[in-house]
Amino acid sequence: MPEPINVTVTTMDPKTTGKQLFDHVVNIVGLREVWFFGLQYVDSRGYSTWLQLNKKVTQQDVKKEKDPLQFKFRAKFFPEDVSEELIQEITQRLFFLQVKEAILKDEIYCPTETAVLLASYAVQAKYGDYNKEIRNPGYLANDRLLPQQQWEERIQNWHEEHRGIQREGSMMDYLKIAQDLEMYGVNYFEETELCLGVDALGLNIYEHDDKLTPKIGFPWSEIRNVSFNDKKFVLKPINKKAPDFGFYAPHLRVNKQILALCMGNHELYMRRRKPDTIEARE
Amino acid sequence: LRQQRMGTYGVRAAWRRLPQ
Repeated sequence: MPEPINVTVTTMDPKTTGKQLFDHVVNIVGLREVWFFGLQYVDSRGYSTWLQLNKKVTQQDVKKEKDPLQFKFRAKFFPEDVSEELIQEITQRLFFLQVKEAILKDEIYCPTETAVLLASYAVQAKYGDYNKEIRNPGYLANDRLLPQQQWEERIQNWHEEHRGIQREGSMMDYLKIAQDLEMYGVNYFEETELCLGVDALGLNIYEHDDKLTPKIGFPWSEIRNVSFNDKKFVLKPINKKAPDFGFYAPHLRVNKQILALCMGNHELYMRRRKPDTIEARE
Repeated sequence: LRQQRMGTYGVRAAWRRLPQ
């Protein structure tokens, strides 16, 4: 399993748009399921945000102290079901690496037992079948698998169970379990007065101390319109009797980001529900 | 400037704009 690598892309052309840069990157990677991905950067105020494809790169607020400009190529949108939607092996691997990293950094909460099982699939993806002839105790000591390293024996027990599963299969098995974690695939906005989560299925509102269980959920099918006016963000339900749901973001640009993520996620949501799927059209 | 400070997305209306 190759480790993730940092790539720096430089351009001479100040007119280059976000889309030209993005297309260049996906061509190099050989990726076709491009609709899940984006280029992430840190803006001049230190906030992580996504490169807009329809604007020039130089018009966007990329931190200028870094030369060359730095971007992370990452999944921006998540499928509703990995086994239905992630077809290309490169797409599967990029999701696997990104989700694994988020779990190891505790950005996605994962109960210990699940973490052990996931780690065993990561090990199967990396080493193949468990073989006690060549795998001496300590064989996982140098791998980042769990927040703490003392779980080798338990991971090994699961690892032995995965005999015969190929690397790609192991990564997909990993993702099939990870996608059921509450925080998987949710874009959280915590600077808002209530914590907001945007994901493939809609908008959720959380209390700041519990990002696992939404206080209220608004699936796309129940939302008529989302909009903002300066720092105020308003969600109008389909049901006209239900009250509008509004909140204030600390900055206008947070509202712009929330709206862009709503549009992108809902676009994919609609396409999935058309008989002619994205994959079929491609 | 005013336009940049506002944004809207019709979730339900978006279905009608989908290419058939």
